[in-house]
Amino acid sequence: MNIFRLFGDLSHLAAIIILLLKIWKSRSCAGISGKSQILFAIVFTTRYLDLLTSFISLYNTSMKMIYIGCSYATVYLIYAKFRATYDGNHDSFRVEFLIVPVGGLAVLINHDFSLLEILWTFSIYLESVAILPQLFMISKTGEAETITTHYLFCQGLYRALYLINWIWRFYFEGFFDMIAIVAGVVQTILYCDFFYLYVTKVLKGKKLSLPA
Amino acid sequence: ADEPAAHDEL
Repeated sequence: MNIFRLFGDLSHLAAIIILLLKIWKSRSCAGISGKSQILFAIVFTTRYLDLLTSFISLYNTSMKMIYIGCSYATVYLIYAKFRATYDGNHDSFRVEFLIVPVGGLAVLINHDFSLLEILWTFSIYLESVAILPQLFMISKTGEAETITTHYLFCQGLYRALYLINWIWRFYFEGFFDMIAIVAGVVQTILYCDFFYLYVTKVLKGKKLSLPA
Repeated sequence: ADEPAAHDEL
């Protein structure tokens, strides 16, 4: 464990908690892409099946349980409890265009052709594009609530910190996982446009609105 | 460097 990975995990945890609290406190999921949240729940489910097979550490196990629990709770709030506030018309990204290619790629390019490893690889590839429905929804509505932008910033920052963690681990431990690194670079690049808007607008107290 | 046997990252 190094400081970059620890802060990456804490940033990821913050993002998940911010979103869950935002929906719970405001009793509304307006502006939130339910499709992205379903993809994240799939990402955690397929990645953390090793909860059943191997124990790494208390930290590892507890964080995985928290991620899975919160992501399913978020999906439940969006599609069940606060369903009336779900903006389905703007959450129209075709996720099958993500899941099918990612599934195919996971079968073709992986470290080991075993079920758990292919599911882990699928989860890594899926996570890199899972935010697309949310970014697409913001481009369609032309704006995002400030709390949603903080959620997105933490979500994007987490994998950016993981990139630094991988540089650290390669240099100090000689460890690198090309699949996770390439997917992590793609994932972080997808946030660049948002990062620019976040820094130039939200951090200056303005609302995030896109030229519609 | 070889890939990890068990994935130790979240």
